[in-house]
Amino acid sequence: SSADNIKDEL
Amino acid sequence: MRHQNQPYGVSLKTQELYALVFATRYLDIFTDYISLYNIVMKLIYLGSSFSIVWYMRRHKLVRRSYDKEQDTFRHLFLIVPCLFLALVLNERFTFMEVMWTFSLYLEAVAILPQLVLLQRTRNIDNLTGQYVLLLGAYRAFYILNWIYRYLTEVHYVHWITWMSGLIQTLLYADFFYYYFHSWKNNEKLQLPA
Repeated sequence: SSADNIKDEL
Repeated sequence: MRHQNQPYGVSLKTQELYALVFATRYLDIFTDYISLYNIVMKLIYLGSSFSIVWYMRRHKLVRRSYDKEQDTFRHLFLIVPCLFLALVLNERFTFMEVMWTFSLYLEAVAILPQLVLLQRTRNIDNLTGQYVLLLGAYRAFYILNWIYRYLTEVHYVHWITWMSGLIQTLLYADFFYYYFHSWKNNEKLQLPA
């Protein structure tokens, strides 16, 4: 989901 | 563009789609703070994509030489299906999550107007060819990262990110093929119509 993904992938 | 006052066959449609991709993906800069790097890079992405669109639309010299009758790909043909798919296929039905998912699907297809324009404009400018090549290579490197993380981290699975990233890279595949051949035979890059 965006929450865990957005940390390492812009 | 700034230096030569000409658009170099860059598709305004694609640039506008990219601006929309980043605008819908980086809504979280208003809600939560992850790191300085994270917020700075997002602002750079937003700033650069919107400034390219602004420049191509507003700057009188670039706008005049930009061939709008060639760059005719209709955005909505890409935006509507991606929005629909994001509403149906997402990991959590919240506004932020759907917007983020929409931006992933849209990014996967945002290059299409540019590839169509390249097919139409016979002589592809080196700068634009390199630009598209690097856009594709950037995506391809992500795939290497995903493979590494899948192998080294337990439960690292992101189907939506992986599938849209894979489709995006595949769309570049034929461009990479023709780019490589033009480079190998030392010819001017031309895409078949």
